[in-house]
Amino acid sequence: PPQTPIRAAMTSIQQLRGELISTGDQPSTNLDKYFKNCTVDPTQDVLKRLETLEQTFSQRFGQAVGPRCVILGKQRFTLGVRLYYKVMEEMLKSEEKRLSVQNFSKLLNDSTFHTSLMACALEVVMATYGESSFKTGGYNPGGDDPAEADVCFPWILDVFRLSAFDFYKVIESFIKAEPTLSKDIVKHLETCENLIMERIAWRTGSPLFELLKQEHEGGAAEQVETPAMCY
Amino acid sequence: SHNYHFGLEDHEGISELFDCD
Repeated sequence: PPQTPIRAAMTSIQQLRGELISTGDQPSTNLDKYFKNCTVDPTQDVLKRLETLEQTFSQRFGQAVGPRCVILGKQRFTLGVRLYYKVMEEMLKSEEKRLSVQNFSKLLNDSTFHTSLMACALEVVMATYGESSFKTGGYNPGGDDPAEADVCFPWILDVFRLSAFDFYKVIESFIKAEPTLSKDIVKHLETCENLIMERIAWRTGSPLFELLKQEHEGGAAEQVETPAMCY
Repeated sequence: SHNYHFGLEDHEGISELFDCD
């Protein structure tokens, strides 16, 4: 039978759900080991943060899609959490191999890291359901059809008050850690990257300007200290 | 899969991006 857009979307959804069936709603034994290896165990903060993010996300999803869709938002979030845990574990495994380190306390106690990773997982889930795409993306507040509602990127950044700059940091590692992502989803994440690079990261208030200023000042200070070096 | 361009070098990873190296 011909691969219609609806059938393609259904296939992607079934593939995503199939991938995440074995991943529970809680950290796996391996991931728990990484948490326990930390100087400061991040487990309680991770669970509390997820509760808060779920509340925020499902409320905002209901506002964008329709009041009866708050439950849909919770379902998306549940899938997102499984993907978040799965990808985090894979990221830590490859960092452990790369750095020969098992204590990731600083990273796993960084709220921005977790929020960015969770936002990316939700972006993948919504893109799979066709809710976040760069084709339709029409602004339709209150409309009950999720596919038409404005939950398209960068909506998720506003929901979690996340800077595009920080969200950008997890994208490549996310794709590397989850090789089963479909071609369309990888392309979607790459479009998010391009949008950030070309526009969003340069908006007023972006942390990028402060970082560039620090970098510039740091560079200028070096030049003053060692003028002879520059010859 | 879509030929995504991986830009991180071998000595770069999520730890460096979040200043946790």
